[in-house]
Amino acid sequence: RREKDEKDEL
Amino acid sequence: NIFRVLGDFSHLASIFILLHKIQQLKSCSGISFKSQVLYMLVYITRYLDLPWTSSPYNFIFKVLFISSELYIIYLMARAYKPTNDPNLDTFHVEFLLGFAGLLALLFPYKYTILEVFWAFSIWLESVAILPQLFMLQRTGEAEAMTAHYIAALGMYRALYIPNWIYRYFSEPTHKVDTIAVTAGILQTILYSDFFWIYYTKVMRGEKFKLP
Repeated sequence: RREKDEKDEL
Repeated sequence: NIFRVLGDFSHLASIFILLHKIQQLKSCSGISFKSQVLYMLVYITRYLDLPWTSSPYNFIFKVLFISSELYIIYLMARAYKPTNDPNLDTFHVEFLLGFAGLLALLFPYKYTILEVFWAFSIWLESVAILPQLFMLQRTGEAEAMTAHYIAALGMYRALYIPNWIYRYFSEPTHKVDTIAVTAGILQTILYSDFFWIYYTKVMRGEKFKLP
């Protein structure tokens, strides 16, 4: 599971 | 999705419109230096995760935003400093910093440096335009380029709203980012009166003047 924590929006 | 990409490019366009205006007119009159410094703070606290950003798209935009904002601040604080009128740029930014700082400490997703700074940056961005709008209020008018700059900047986060709606319905695993959505809606609301004047005046080719 990719760490969802990483912000995927600017 | 398309809304998000349009939003990011509108954001990029706003920065290049501003750069163009400052370099073309060799002046930063009508631009709030305080707002630009706040945006610098927004980018620095938002993109602390720059080194391990996985998507090239995000990486490029983060680098572009930070570097162009640094350059704008250099232009305003050094190159064209004489055209900077500090006694027109009088908004009390400490209120904005306090607002963002408080919300970041009260409601971060997690109490880690990254998350608290990220929440601070989101809330700060939602109010960072206020010194600029306040200055516009005081001068009562703005050059067309300045109006286009503010409009493009406002459109960027406004386009994120349909992006979030689209993601909500199209991505089953998408969890709603309540901080970003709440702040994004607040930010867009702050632009609403400006958008109205911009739409009625500038779209008719008139000069941007407050009624």
